[in-house]
Amino acid sequence: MAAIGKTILDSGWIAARSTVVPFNGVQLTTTNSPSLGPDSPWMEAVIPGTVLATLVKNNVIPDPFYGLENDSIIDIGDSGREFYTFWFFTTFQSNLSGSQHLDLNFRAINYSADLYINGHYKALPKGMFRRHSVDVTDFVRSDGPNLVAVLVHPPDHPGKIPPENYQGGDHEIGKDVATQYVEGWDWMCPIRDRNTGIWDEVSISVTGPVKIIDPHLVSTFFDNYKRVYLYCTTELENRSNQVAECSLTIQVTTELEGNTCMV
Amino acid sequence: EHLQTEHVSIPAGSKLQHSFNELFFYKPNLWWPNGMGKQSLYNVVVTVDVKGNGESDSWSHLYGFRQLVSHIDTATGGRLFKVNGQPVFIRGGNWILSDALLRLTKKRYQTDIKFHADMNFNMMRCWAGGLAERPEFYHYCDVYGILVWQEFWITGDVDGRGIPVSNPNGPLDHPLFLFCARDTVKLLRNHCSLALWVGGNEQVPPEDLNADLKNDLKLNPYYENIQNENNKSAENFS
Repeated sequence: MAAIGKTILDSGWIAARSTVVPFNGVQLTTTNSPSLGPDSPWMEAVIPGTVLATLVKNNVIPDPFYGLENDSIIDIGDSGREFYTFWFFTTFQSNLSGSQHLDLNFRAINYSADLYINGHYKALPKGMFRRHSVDVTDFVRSDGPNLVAVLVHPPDHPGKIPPENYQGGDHEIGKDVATQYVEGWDWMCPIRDRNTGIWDEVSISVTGPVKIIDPHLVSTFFDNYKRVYLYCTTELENRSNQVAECSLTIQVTTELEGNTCMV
Repeated sequence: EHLQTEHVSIPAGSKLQHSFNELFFYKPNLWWPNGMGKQSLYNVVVTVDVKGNGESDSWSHLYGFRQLVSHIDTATGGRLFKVNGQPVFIRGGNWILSDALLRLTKKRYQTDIKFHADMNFNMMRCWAGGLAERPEFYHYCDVYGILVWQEFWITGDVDGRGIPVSNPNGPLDHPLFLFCARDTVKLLRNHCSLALWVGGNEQVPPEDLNADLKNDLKLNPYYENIQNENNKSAENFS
């Protein structure tokens, strides 16, 4: 039985340019799982981080923040989007009991992605500033590693960088819901991959039949801050096929000294 | 008094929203911006146990009690902030991100934000052309007393200006913009350092986006009513 809670998946990731990987997502997560090696196109990936971060880590490109090295890195406006379309791959173990659920969570991806887990497919829609939480309970297995492959696509409108006057490039990036400094600004060189990548935390979380979603805390103040009320509203999702009778508890503590808490 | 359990029955395969009865605090330690007092934080833990299954899920967050208001001063045109009733002289900096390869670690955020606090800053403005910053960023702003001015993703150079002229109506997909905005608010709203949401950089977003953002971000009337009711009965409070 797996412990309730979150496990961050920030190590063990590998990556490869999509154009040099001869397999699709189903194959990568079933019969042809990738590995590192002298003849392999796969390299250690930086998660969270961008495609450029992974390329810098593996010395495929120079560090763009030194000297004029950024100029030697091909811009997505010249290379095309497929040049910075990358596969990311990792594995994890799970040991769910009958009533437990497992979510695979991406706190942010730029810009969209195709997720494969043990041969099953889920689309991760467009938008740099959105969370993706996928219930993968029906896809995971406890008798071996679970294989995860994520094909990350760059922004739809990466734009082109004019030879002079970097200010916002050709402004195409503004058509997407993504960070806009990446086409360059008066204080910033263009970012060649436009920050494509799995750029924030990836995790798996185990829950029972009921999941807590996005609690909201609000406080109100009276009598010169002597009288204060804390309100908490939360969404709850019952993923089982029977009514869930729940005990819902809220506890507020403050650390007095060391590990001593006041309840 | 700060431990409360309530019973909830959730139909099969469905979602519901539950509001706890309010928790009362007498003179809690307040959270203050850098330079005005301590950054007191309380640990709020929510757990759900399901009959026959035991613990099903839990959630925790460090929460600071602070009342923050701001308004545009008609005399100067500047925005004035008050925290816990006290006016704050804002000393701040513009912020895009700490690493353009987005290798964003807790340690890096801690170092960057402590550095701003050590400079006696009390506010950071997250520019619209950069990131909606991450929870770790906000965590350390909570810890070090930095107020955050967070902008959504509208800049002057992607709204009909620039050479060549940019798309005049913001991002192409307005529902996607609003989806991302709403999800970002849900991600960050419990941080006491979060001081102000701003539609975009030096401008107002397209009319429909602006109207929806303003509507979604206004104070829930429920809390306004509570505030009014409690003010009426304040004299009877023992």
